[in-house]
Amino acid sequence: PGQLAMLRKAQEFFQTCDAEGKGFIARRDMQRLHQELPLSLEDLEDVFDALDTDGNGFLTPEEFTTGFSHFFFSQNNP
Amino acid sequence: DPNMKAGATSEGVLANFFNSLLSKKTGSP
Repeated sequence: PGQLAMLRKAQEFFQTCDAEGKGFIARRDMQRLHQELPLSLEDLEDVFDALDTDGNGFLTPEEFTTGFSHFFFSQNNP
Repeated sequence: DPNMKAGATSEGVLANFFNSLLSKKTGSP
């Protein structure tokens, strides 16, 4: 059940980042969130680099979900 | 170990990022 909730949230957040619906998140998509989230451009760069595990400059839904699952389960399993 | 430090930092920055997304979602009607 937790897995399903996590996947739903991950998908929702992915769409928030990929506002154009390209199917991936580019670095500039992440920088655009600067206007919506209380994070600095530097923080958003760090987030992008942390999620982009293969370092190709694009975040796939899989990479995003993997990163989010670590956060989600660390929050829900103290 | 610099790698461990980088790992901990990125974990914190990711937590910050996802928490911001969560509050953005819950904050809007």
